[in-house]
Amino acid sequence: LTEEQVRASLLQQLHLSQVPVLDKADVEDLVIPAHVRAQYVALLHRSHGVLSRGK
Amino acid sequence: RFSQKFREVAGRLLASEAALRRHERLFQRSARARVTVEWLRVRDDGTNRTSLVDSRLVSLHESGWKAFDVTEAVSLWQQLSRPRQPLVLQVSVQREHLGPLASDAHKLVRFASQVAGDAGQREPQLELHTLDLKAYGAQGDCDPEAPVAEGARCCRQETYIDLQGMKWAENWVLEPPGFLAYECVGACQQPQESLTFQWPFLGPRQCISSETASLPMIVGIKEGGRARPQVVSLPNLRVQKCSCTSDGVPVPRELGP
Repeated sequence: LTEEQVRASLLQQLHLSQVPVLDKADVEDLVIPAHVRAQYVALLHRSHGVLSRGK
Repeated sequence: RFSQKFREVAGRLLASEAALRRHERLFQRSARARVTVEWLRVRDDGTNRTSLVDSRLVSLHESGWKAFDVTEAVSLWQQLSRPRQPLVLQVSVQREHLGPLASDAHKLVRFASQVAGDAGQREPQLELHTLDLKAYGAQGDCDPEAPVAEGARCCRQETYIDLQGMKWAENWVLEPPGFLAYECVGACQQPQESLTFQWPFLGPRQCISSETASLPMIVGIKEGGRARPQVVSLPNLRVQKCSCTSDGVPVPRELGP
């Protein structure tokens, strides 16, 4: 798995053609709300539980 | 026929007869028939259940071996709890196209007999070759303490992807800071030459990722000049299992609970 593959997969999932420009000030005070963190944790649990089957 | 365990399997040869040439002028050269292999099982309530295993179009103007891949059915059948029903595979021949104008060419397909010149029972043949995955399979996770030696057996090796170390991810990927991705390394034991035949689907066995899992991330999305967090899931990013298999051959799947 290469850095480029991770980047490309993320851009594809977000339907973006290039990496968005965010600077430190944008995210410095950004708080992740509980419902977003809960969604993330739920996907994380599912990712460790459910297997997708490659060919 | 070659396995000690399945001695009761008798084999026949699957082929369409060259004698069809006598009917050549009846059907245009591209006439084909669909040959389908289904797995027949009887449910507890006595009703039949069929599962499609393999199906392909066969030209009426050819004769010889036509190989169908029944690996998945055999593998799943082997995992059924005992006492289990015999493995019954039904081979049927249908028209290529449906509808009133479809030709009856498919009725000309014949299964050849195993013994040349034998006008006896003409049935398809199932040749079953098994490999002991304890010897020919992967070995699970590599030993994290020891580097993978040359020629070591296929295993899953830890590899850490440090997202914080990636310039493009700065200020964009908020979670996770990094993750264990794993990769499949090592070699697979190859069957003896005599077993590999020249059938199209038995190439060299390779160490591949046979089961993967997605990876969720939290990224910053800028809207209206303000950034907000969003969850996104990246499919097939983490290797869950490595297996030894030949290209195009399905990896035996464990039956679910």
